[in-house]
Amino acid sequence: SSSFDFGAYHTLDDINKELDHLASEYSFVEKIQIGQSYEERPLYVLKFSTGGSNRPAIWLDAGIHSREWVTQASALWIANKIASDYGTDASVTSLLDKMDLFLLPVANPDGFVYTHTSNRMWRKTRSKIPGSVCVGVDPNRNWDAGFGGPGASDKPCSDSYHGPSANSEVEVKSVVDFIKSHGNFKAFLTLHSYSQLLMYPYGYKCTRPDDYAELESLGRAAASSIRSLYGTSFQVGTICNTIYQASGGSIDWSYDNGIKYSFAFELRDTGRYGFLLPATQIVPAAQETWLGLKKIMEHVRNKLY
Amino acid sequence: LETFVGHQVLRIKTKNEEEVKQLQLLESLDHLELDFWINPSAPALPVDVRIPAASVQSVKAFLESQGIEYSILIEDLQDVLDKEKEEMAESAQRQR
Repeated sequence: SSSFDFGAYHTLDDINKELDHLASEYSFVEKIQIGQSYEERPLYVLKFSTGGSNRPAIWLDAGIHSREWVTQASALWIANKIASDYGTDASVTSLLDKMDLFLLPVANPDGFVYTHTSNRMWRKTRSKIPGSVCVGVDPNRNWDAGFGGPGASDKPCSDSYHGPSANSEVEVKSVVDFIKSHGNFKAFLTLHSYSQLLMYPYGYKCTRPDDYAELESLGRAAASSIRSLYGTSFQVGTICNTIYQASGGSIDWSYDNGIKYSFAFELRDTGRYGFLLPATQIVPAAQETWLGLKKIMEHVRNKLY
Repeated sequence: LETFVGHQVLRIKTKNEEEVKQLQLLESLDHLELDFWINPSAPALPVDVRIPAASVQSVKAFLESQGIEYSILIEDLQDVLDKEKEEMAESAQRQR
C-alpha cells in the first residue's frame, strides 16, 4: 500500500509488495524478473524507462551482502524518489528521458531471508558446497574479475569464500547474463554498508584503472554531494587503496567488461553501529546516498560514450 | 533465530604492520569463531570484529598482551538486535 514505511526495515515479502506497488503506481516503472536465487526466489529488478528501445542504461544494486540491511532499505527509498521525481525534478526527468535505469534492491534474497529467520549476521548466499558442511559463497568475491586471487578465501566456511568457480552463484550469473545480453550499460553502481567509502576499480589488483583521473574526480564530486546534506564524510579511491585487496568483486568485473562508470558505495555507519544501522538512520542514509548517485548519474548522462 | 547474547563488537586500531600481522594471526584461529566486519589490512584502517561471548575474554587478553588498542563498538549485540526487532514490529503495527 502507499503507507509503506521507508524508515523501517522490512521482510522480503513486504519489499516485493512495495515493488509491485511502485510498478502499478508509475507507468514508466516495470518490475521484471532477471532470474532466480539458489533457493528459487525471484530476482526482481525495477526498470525505469520512459521510452525507446535498448537505450543506454544505468545499473544499481543493493543487498549483495544480505546482512547489510540499510542497503536494501535505501534502494527502496531511492526507487520511490526516482519514480516520484520524474516530471517534477529537472535532473531526474532529463536522465530518464535519455537513459534507462535498472534497480535490483535485493541482490541476495536467500541470504536476506536467512538474516530474518535464522541468523541476522549472515552475509553470503545459501548455496550448498559439495564436500563441505558449510553453506554459502561471498557473492562479491564470485565475479569473473581476478577470481580466486588475493582478498578472497578458498575455505568454504569463511565469510569471504569465493566459491568453486566464477559465476558459480546463480545470483551473480543472473546479473552477468542480464547485463551482457542488454549490452548497453554505461554505469554499474552497487550499494554496500558500511564505513563510508566511495570506491572504483580495482580491488583484485592494486593498480589504477585507465580512467583513474575521471573516476577519482567524479568520486570526489559525488562524495562532496553526499557531505552537503548532513556532513557525512566519505573517503574516495580504488578498492585496493581505500580498504584492502579483494578479488572477484562486481565493479571490477563491470569495469573490465567496458562499463566505465563503476562505483561501489559503502554507506554510513555514524561510527557506532557497523552494518546494524538503526532504522531512524535509513532515510538520512538514503537521502545522502541519492545525492551521490545523482551526481554520478548526471555525469554519465552528460558524457555518454 | 540464532541469538547473540554477550557477543561484542570491538573496533581495533593498529599502529604498525606488526600489529596488523598479529590480527591476521587472530583471524586464522577458527576455534574463536570471530566474524571480521572489517578485516585487518593496513595500520591506517580500523578493524571491526564480532566476538562470541565465549571468546571475548581471550581475545581481549590477547590484544592487551600485545599492546593493541581497542574500543567496544557494541557492548551486547543481542541488545541491538532486540531493539531492531522491536522497531520492525512497531512499524508493521503502524502500517496495519
